[in-house]
Amino acid sequence: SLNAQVVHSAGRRFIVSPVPESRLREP
Amino acid sequence: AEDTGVRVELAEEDHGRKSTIALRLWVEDPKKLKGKPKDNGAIEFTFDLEKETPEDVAQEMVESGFFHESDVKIVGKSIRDRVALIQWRRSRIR
Repeated sequence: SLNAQVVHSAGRRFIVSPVPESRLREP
Repeated sequence: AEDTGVRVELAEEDHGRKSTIALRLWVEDPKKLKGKPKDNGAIEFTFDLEKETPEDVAQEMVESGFFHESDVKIVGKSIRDRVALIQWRRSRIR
């Protein structure tokens, strides 16, 4: 599910959030 | 910056004071990637402009399952292009 968080073993946190629809279809 | 199909942008306003900056990366054109990206969510992360390299983050993203190993170069380059722009702007501000 989106807004998930993944913490890499080196400690960096990656937060996944939805991409605004408008940004997905940029030319 | 060259269109790699992977977009990287600032996830916060950059006042040029902190060495770490929040960035957001997402796939705009999956066809340009060799592997199939897991989902097309935007991945937010912090990047230390002084201590880290874009390739470090790209490799960690692959290891975290966001991208296929064969795309580590494209992801690294996309981050590198944005970081170069941030550093160029900061040098102009100083």
